Amino acid sequence: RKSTLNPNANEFKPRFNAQPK
Amino acid sequence: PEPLTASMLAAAPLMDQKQLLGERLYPMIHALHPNLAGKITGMLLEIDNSELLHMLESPESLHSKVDEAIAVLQAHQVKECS
Repeated sequence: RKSTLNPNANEFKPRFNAQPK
Repeated sequence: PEPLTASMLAAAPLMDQKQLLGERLYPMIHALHPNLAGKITGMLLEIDNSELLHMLESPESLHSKVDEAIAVLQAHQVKECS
């Protein structure tokens, strides 16, 4: 099935610096 | 932080819901693809919140979604270059 993901989605900016655990 | 629940999300305004989900997804995606984490998170946030909540609970569904996003990005970039 056609992927519903949009390659032009705007980049997500984490508000706080979401450090990986 | 405590796990994000559907009721917590429902209490937040729509725009904050995406930010909340994004901030939970971002570290998980960052662990997989540090340099594309922001882009991939942005792409996944267009999925409806119930599926996003599910992905927060089950890493394997998140992984498969992230792989799908990578594939879509690469196909998109190839198209742009050609």
